[in-house]
Amino acid sequence: WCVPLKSVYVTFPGDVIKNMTDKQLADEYLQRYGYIDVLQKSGLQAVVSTSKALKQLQKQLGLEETGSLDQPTIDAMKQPRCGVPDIRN
Amino acid sequence: YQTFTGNLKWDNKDVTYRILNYSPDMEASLTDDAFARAFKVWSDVTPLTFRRLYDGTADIMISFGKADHGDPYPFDGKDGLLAHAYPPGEGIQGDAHFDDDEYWTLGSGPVIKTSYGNAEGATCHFPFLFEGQSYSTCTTEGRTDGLPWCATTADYDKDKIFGFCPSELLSTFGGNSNEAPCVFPFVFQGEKYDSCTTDGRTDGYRWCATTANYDTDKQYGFCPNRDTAVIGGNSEGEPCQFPFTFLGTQYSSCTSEGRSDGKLWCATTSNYDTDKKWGFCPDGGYSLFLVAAHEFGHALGLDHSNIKDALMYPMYKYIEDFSLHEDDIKGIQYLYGPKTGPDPTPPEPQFTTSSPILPTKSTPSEKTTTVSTTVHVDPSKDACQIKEFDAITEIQEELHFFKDGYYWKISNKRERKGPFLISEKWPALPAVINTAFEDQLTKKIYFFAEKQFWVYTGNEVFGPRKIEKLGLPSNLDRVDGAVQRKYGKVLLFNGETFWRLDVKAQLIDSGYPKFFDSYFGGVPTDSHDVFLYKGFLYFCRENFYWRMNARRQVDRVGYVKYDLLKC
Repeated sequence: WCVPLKSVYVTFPGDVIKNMTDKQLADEYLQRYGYIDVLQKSGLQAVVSTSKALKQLQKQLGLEETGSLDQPTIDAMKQPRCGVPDIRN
Repeated sequence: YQTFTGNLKWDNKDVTYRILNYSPDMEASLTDDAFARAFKVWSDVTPLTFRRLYDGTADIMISFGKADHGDPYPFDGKDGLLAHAYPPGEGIQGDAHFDDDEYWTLGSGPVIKTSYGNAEGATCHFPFLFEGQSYSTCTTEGRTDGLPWCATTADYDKDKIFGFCPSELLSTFGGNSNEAPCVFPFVFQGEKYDSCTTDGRTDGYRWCATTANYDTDKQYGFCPNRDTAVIGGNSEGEPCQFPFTFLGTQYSSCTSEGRSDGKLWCATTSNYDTDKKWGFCPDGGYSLFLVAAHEFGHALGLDHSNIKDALMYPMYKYIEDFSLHEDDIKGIQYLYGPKTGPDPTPPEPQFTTSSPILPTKSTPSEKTTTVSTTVHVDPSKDACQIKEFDAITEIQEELHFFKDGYYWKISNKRERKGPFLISEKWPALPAVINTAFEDQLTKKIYFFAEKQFWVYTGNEVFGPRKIEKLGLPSNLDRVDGAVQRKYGKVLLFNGETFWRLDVKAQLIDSGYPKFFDSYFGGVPTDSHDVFLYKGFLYFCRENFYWRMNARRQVDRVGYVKYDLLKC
């Protein structure tokens, strides 16, 4: 019966703001762990290589290799992990 | 499993490590123990040993840091990236770094080691009863000196066993004050401080003066985090202040109100609305033991695995009763071979072609008969990557190459076979042998490893016995080479000297040792291996060989791996 508390979201000072978009999160993750070469080409090549990189990541993490940024992949990217890249260029 | 390009690994088996600093999350002895157990994970399955250094440069330098911590790979705050390590090598290679914006525990909540009191250093028991009330954190209740304490059993009222929790009022760590407690207030840069501070530092660590005036005395120490300390936020390490006010409402415990990510937080003053001081509440934390065992895998030469249950899988997963996955064992033994040596391990059943038979109970020197089949191991172990073999010798007309528990052989048709496990064909042998030879009369095979030797006749073995038994000097630490001569004689080499063994008499002939260069001119006197192959003597150093013909002339110098190993 109680009206659900209308949650008010506040910005906490010093909070490591991680509200990147999923796309930003993915780009940073794929680069940090070696799935995308940092000197990333732009345009169509970028799209192709991101899809390829996502497939590689999904393979490494034992996920379904869809090549798209689906929810299981986003969730996996938010998991705590080791900082050593998975792929060494 | 994967190794790093070039199979980076430590050449020395006794690897050293040094802990450069500590996290305020865990008492130093708990951190020491977590690292020691993490190294033991790997020494249990390899010939590696790990020795701790307390100063100077160790192979593996271990440190905690936050964000940009001095290498090109900054950490990222709480969660996300937990730690990283570098593959074996010089300098930063081999080092392991842990992100101290994480909450380091043993994986299932705070591990609070007490001091003083009457609990003799036992860890807190949460929850515990005190004066009928239940406590799930340390408390200052019942005391006037403000020191946080806890019970180390479930019921203090009944057992009366307690100890003090880590607190800057009790002791500091690191710094230059031998763990002396903070003095409050203290003066720093002319200002008065009533609590620990990160002022004056860029690494975010909380510290305090251990005298009333830092400006004059320069005495300081780092403040241990209390178990109620917040993590991250803008008050890292400060304890929660209960109750606190947030958006006009009072809270007496951690809350996720105000956040969209559901993480529990608290204020570190009584009023968040006015002071805006806050941090995340301690959760289960990350197991320093598990993360360290993973990072030390990198520091030993293992890259990430794609086996989800393997320790070297990149994602963190808390496991209560941890044991190394077979993928990790295969990976580390690919680099360093299997464990050898004294640890009593239950004898493995030897398999005949039909069914397992338990090994006959025997003392090493007795004759033991084991029937074993040679099992191929991971074919990807590449002999051509090996720079220097432990031993090379011709057995049953095939040239055998021994290295770290494995061997390869070159048939007469010049094809390379292997790797095979030494322990499968000659189970009594250690992983690393120094030399071997097949006696041409009896076809017995002699193996030498440090100060011991074994004699195999088919599957029967005599040994190990001391090389002194053959009449070699007691201070001789190893035999590096063996060359069969006519009439049942064998030359045994070590450095610049050699002896002649009468195989039948099992004794060194008189008049020996002799010096190398008066008999074998033009070859290196520090050959790590000397053997006879198809009538020629081969002297090996690194990956080269010098071939000497029957007239003792050096008629060829070449590469072991191309000319002999056929890479």
